[in-house]
Amino acid sequence: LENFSGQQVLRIFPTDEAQVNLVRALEDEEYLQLDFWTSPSRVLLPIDIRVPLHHLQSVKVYLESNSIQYSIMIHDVQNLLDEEQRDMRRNRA
Amino acid sequence: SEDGRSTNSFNYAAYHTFDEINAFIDNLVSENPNLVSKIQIGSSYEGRPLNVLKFSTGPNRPAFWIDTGIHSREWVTQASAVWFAKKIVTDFGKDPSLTNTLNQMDILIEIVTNPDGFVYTHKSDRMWRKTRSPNSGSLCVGTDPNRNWDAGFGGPGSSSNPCTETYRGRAAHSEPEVKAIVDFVKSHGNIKGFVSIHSYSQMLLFPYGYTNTRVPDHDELNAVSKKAITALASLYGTAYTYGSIISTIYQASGGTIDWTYNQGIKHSYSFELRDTGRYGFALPANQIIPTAEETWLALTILIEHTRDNLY
Repeated sequence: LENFSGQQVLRIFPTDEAQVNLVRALEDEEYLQLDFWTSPSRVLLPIDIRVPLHHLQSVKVYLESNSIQYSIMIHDVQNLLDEEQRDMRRNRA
Repeated sequence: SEDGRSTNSFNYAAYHTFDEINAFIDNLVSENPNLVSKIQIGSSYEGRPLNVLKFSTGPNRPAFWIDTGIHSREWVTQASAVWFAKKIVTDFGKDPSLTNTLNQMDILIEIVTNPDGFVYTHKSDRMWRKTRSPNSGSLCVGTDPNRNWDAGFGGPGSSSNPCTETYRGRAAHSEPEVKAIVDFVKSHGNIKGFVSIHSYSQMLLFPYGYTNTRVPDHDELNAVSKKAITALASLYGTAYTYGSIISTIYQASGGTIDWTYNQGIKHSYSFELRDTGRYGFALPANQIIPTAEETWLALTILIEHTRDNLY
């Protein structure tokens, strides 16, 4: 099973079209291995992105340097998935 | 394990594997032989059965279709459909509206619409979304089954790059999981309502996604959607938005319900279920039943409207 330890989901709040486009530009940076859980679409609709641990810092710097607001929706994806697996094992037991 | 247990002792507040869900399906059928049957409409790329539950009280009826899990990582959708299936057999004969519906219309539910992807989320990558078919000339696997339909196929809002999550596929209906539904809908010929359920974003959507052109039935679908999300919110206050795909969320080409609408299935909708703003695709299992309960209230509105407005 893929391990998502340290990976975070950032919830991004673009306040204008330019910011939506700046976030959309990240989609083309395949090397970042970003997983857009919700896609950039329109202003004020939050954009959720799962970010690998080793690119977290650079993505946050990119957002902050462009004054794009974001919050950390999930601090460690693997923690949630571990709980999910424990839950399923408990159910089977 | 769940396999041998009855559907009364099945744990609806937990996520389950593909095999456990198929065992549930077989148990539900064997426990309700006069109401429930299983139709295999095809096989996935890796050869897994594409099973549809049919709830029917008589032959040659119009039908209402519900599918879940076309994006495999959206686990709350498959889990909700398991709950819907049990709800139907439990309430039939007791709930006047549902009983009225099933006395004149069938309900069809495809719980695991993308089984290869679903098994892959359990065994390899919990965040997998697409099918698992290989793409010649690329190391990247899979097609987005919600971009593979012959409705605006290949347009903006889908990708030609196999390494992206919205890769449309080499051709419309190239994915066996999609083709199986296409063939079933065409051969059935009397499906009057079609709902494809995704997560997450808390939206109730109707066509189109591939074009800004309004569907001829826009006002009716809009009004019914508003009524449906109001019913949904009445249970736990979960706030939904609603509207056409392109105006509410984004442009998406090759989508399921654009194709079903263009096939003449007027009551075509798509749900994006809850995440309560905190968990996304990793919605904890303790939210399965509340999600299913509130969604069922909205589905009932859509089913009743279809039943009472056959065309």
